[in-house]
Parts: sequence; C-alpha cells; structure tokens
Amino acid sequence: TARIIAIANQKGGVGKTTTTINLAAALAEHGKRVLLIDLDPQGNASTGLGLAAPDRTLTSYDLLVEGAVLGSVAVASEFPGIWICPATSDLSSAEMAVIENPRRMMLLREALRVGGYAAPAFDYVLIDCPPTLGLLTINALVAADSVLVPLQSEFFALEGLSQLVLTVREVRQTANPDLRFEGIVLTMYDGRNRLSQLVEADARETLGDLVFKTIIPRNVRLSEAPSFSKPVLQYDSASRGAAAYRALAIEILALQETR
Amino acid sequence: TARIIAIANQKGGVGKTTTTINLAAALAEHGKRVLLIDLDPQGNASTGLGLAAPDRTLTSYDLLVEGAVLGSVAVASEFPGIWICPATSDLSSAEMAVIENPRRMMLLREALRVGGYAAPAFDYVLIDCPPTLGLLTINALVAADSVLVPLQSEFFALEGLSQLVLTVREVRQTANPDLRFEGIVLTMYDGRNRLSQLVEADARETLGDLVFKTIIPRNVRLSEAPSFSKPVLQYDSASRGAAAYRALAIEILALQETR
Ligand SMILES: Nc1ncnc2c1ncn2[C@@H]1O[C@H](COP(=O)(O)OP(=O)(O)OP(=O)(O)O)[C@@H](O)[C@H]1O
Ligand SMILES: Nc1ncnc2c1ncn2[C@@H]1O[C@H](COP(=O)(O)OP(=O)(O)OP(=O)(O)O)[C@@H](O)[C@H]1O
Ligand SMILES: [Mg+2]
Ligand SMILES: [Mg+2]
Repeated sequence: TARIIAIANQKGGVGKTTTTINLAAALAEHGKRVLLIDLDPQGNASTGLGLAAPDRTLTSYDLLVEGAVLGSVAVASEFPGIWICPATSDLSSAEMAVIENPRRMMLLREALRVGGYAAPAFDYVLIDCPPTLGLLTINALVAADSVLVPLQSEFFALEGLSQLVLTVREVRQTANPDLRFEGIVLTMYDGRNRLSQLVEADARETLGDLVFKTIIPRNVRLSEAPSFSKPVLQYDSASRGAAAYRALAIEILALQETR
Repeated sequence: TARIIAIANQKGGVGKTTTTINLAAALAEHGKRVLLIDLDPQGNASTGLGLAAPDRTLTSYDLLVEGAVLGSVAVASEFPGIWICPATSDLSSAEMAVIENPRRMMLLREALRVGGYAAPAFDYVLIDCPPTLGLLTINALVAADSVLVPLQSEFFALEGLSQLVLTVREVRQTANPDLRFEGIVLTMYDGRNRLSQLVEADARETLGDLVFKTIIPRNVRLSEAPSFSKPVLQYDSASRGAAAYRALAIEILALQETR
C-alpha cells in the first residue's frame, strides 16, 4: 500500500508545487514508483512535469466528481518512476459540484482505495494542494497518511502556520485519525538574509523535530526548471536546488524506515 | 465617490498583500484618504499594518455576512490617511455562510454603498484578495471599478493569467459591466535574472499598455517591513521598494486624471 503525503500550506507561493515535483523526482531516483496528484486548479504541477493542457483528458476533477477510476486518470509522465493525475481549471468548480454530497470530504480518499488498499501500484502518492484550506485541501488531508508543509523563510509565512495546524487537528478529530505531520521544510532560504535566519530559529524553537534538517535554498535553477517542463533534478542535476531535494528525499525515506 | 481597486491574482505569493499595503501608503503620501479591505482569511494585510489579531473586533466577515455598516468596521491605522477593514480566519467560513443567498456575489458591493455612493468618505478603496478565484475574490471584482494584477516575474505566474482574464470577463458580463483592468504590475523583478527579462518581454508583448511602466524589484526591505508592522515607505523610505511603489502610485494617479 502506498504512503500518501499531502503537500499543503494555505499561504501562497511558498514552494508547494516545486516541492511536490522535485520530491517526486528524487524519490523516483531511489527506484520508488510515485504518483503525483495535482489538486490545484492552476495545474502548475501538471505543467511542470510537461503535461500540456490539451493532453489532460481525464483529470483530478474526474477522480473527485465523476467517480473515474484511479487507473484511468493516472498517466505516466516522461520521467521514469513518476505518474500524474493532472489538473485543469475545471477543478475550481469541483467544490460547488459536490456541495450537497455528504461524503464530499472523503471523495479523494475513496478514489485512491483500490481493492481495500491505498493506490497499491505505487510506493508514494504526493498531493499538490492549492493555496487555500477549502474542500480540495481538506480532501487531500483526509486521504493522506501525513502532511508535508513547505514554509517560506519569510515573515508572513509563519503567520498562517497556526491555522494550518488547527485544520490538521480538526481533520484528525473528524475524518482521518491517523493523519500525522510528515514535517515542515524551510524553502527559499537565503543564508545571507537576516529574515531567513530569524524564521529558521523561530520554526525550530516552536516546532522542534518537526522541522526537517534539510533546508531548500533560494536557487534560480528551481524557478527556471518548470519553463523547460522538467524537475530540477533533470534540468540541472548539479544545482543546489537538486541537491537539497535529494537530501529531503533521503530524510523522508529514513523516516519511513523508522515507522 | 471612492475609486475601488481589487488587487487580485489566484497565483499565490505574487505580491498582492505587499502591493496593497504599499500602494495604500504611497497614495496616502499624496494626501488621499485610503481604505484597505483585507479580504484574505490569512489576514496578512491587517498584520502588515500593525493591527494585532486581538484588536480586530469587527472584520470583513461582519461586512459580508453580518451586514455590519462600513463606518463601524473601518478603523484608522496608525498611518495617516490609511483606514482598514481587518480580516481574521473567520473569513474562510464566509463562503459557506452565504451559499444560499442569491445576492452572495454582491455583498461587498452593497456594503460599500453608503447613501447611493461608493465609500464616500474615501478617495481610494484597495481590496487585498486571497489566492483563489472563489466567492471572496468574486465579491471584490463585483464591487470594484478596476482590478490591479501583481504578476510575479516567474514562469508559473504567466500560466494563471488567462484564467484570471476569463474570470474578469465573466464578472463584467454578469454582475459588473463597468469593471476594467487598472493594470498589471511586474513584481519581484530581478534584472540579472534571465527569467525576469523573459516574463517582462512576454507580458509587454501580449498585454501591451496594460502593463505598468513601473516595475517592482525584488527588494529584501519589502519582505522585512511586515515584521515591523509597517509599510516599506515608513520602514525604509530610501529603499528601492519604497521608490517603486511611489512610482506606481504616480502612474495610477495620472491614469485617474485621464479618465
Ligand atoms: N527554492 C526556490 N528558489 C527559487 N525559486 C523558487 C524556489 N521554490 C519555488 N520557487 C519559485 O517560486 C515560485 C513559487 O513557488 P511554487 O509555485 O512552487 O509555490 P506554491 O506554494 O506551489 O504556489 P501556489 O500557492 O500558487 O500554489 C515559483 O515561480 C517557483 O518556481
Ligand atoms: N518585491 C518584493 N521583493 C522581495 N520580497 C517581496 C516582494 N514582494 C513581496 N515580497 C515577499 O514575498 C512574500 C509574498 O508576498 P505577498 O505575501 O505580498 O504575496 P501575496 O500574493 O499576497 O500572497 P498570498 O497569495 O499568500 O496572499 C512575502 O513574504 C513578501 O514579504
Ligand atoms: Mg502550487
Ligand atoms: Mg496576500
């Protein structure tokens, strides 16, 4: 049965999509079979993996609203070991479409269950969430074993964290008692910048071991890679960004061993 | 009657809040009376202007859902010429609270109308939107005269623009025929970075005069200012970030003259 990780933070632009794409690539390098679920109507993860909009026939919308089978929605990307359930802007109407459905929070969790197991064809499922705590992100948290939180090394980023922690606690109490924190990863870190150091110190002090040792530096190669429709590991394997996501994958794999 | 501008882009972390706070401060320097409406449940604009969470008694939630009067929700900030309708995380439940209300898209527009005029006590109303195209942002677009779009100089940022243009067109056709684009402002621009130059060239080619001449550079003083609860114009008046937002205000004031 696959390990399902939701990559979530309602603060916008903190590196959720960048983390999802590059962690998927780094896990695939370790021979893992990874399914990436794009749950953001912006469809940035789909674009970043090279799936052009016209090629997205069945999408996450179909998985949630139309009851499409996981096997028919998940398509192989060009990168070995990575499959994807793509997203289009249709996804933004999913919330209204299921508003009357009493099981609207469980739709993704049920869609990922195949013969009683969670996405058995895969080792990892990574869910890229939109920048809200609405029904799409709730579906991801209900479906997931754990939540990975990218935390931008900026002042506004810390402010939203307590709201996210409250939401995770609510989901644990109502729909998914096994939901845990995979961890918090500092992103866009600039060691020369006092603010980055302050945010790191603050995060490690308040959140302790939940904060990964690995820090993702601000690295222009990470923001260039999506315009070439590939993870940074393929775009510039020697970059600091690629090295950081490889280190994060090793930390996550090691955590998995200890469970 | 006030000019109402919605600061919107569903892409996260592009500089919506930073633009709203600092444009408000720059307009206030020109003697304008500015009301900032925080329509994001994260409440970053409220924090960035020094309104601590416990001091937010009446909020944008009350304006939209409880029918509170604008005069009772708008409070003076510590900065001359700037008032604010603050936000708390309650705002994230506003959408569900009004889902049955047939006028749910017009709630903010109606709340801003006092005696037949739009927020007559103010010269400008700036609305900081959350990173979605949900009901909160739709309310802002229906209430507004124009929409100002911060566009981060990054690859993913261009991808979402067409969806935003479609949404603006839909709002014009259904609820607010007078809605126009105030313009598109490039943010977090780094002249040394090829990607920034590509995004600028692409934006000016496809969007022409809609793109402001003023470009907001990436400037660490802009990201430090909120941790001191003040606009960058007060935090570091000599910074490149402050200069850029002053230039943007001058462009917007000049546009206003020509209408
Ligand atoms: N470590 C990094 N260094 C430099 N640029 C980065 C880094 N991580 C992400 N970026 C860039 O910053 C921008 C925001 O990142 P990304 O889109 O991954 O964030 P997000 O949280 O998914 O945003 P949204 O909230 O809109 O979904 C993107 O243009 C991305 O390429
Ligand atoms: N020109 C700039 N230079 C450097 N940092 C900036 C600049 N503009 C904004 N920032 C910083 O980048 C981060 C994102 O900006 P901001 O929060 O204003 O974006 P937003 O679009 O309002 O985000 P959200 O989608 O979450 O509402 C913040 O930490 C902010 O301080
Ligand atoms: Mg994203
Ligand atoms: Mg904001």
